[in-house]
Amino acid sequence: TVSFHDDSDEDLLNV
Amino acid sequence: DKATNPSNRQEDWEYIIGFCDQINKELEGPQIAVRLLAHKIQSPQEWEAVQALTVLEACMKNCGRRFHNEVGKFRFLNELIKVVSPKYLGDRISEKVKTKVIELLYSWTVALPEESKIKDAYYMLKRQGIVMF
Repeated sequence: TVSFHDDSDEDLLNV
Repeated sequence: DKATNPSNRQEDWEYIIGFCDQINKELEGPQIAVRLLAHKIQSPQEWEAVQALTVLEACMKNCGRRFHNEVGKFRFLNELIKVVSPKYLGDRISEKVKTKVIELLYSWTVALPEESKIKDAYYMLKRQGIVMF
């Protein structure tokens, strides 16, 4: 689950 | 669902503002909201997607930095990229929706320069020839 302090992210997609 | 209902005859600002208010009230409002909005923006029904983009724009204006931070993550920006890219959903999405997505991305590069990932996403789309002008 995502929490308020979760700053995780994924990589930018390439098109 | 009410704010983006395809059977709405016009944009329903009571529900749109209600959605913004709910985001502002809840600790995890922005995280939950962007997941819901991404799903609606990718709808094959143009009117549902258009309303979702109106809701997104309203949230950007009314829900402050917590919401901006969430929109400014590649996790959400990638969902918008999928809408405009022919490699993902682009061929199945109307020009009206794709144009609006690109206009919103551009407007945020100007209005929110501190959200640097929005610029990364927008200029990537320009480099790849998906944003032409």
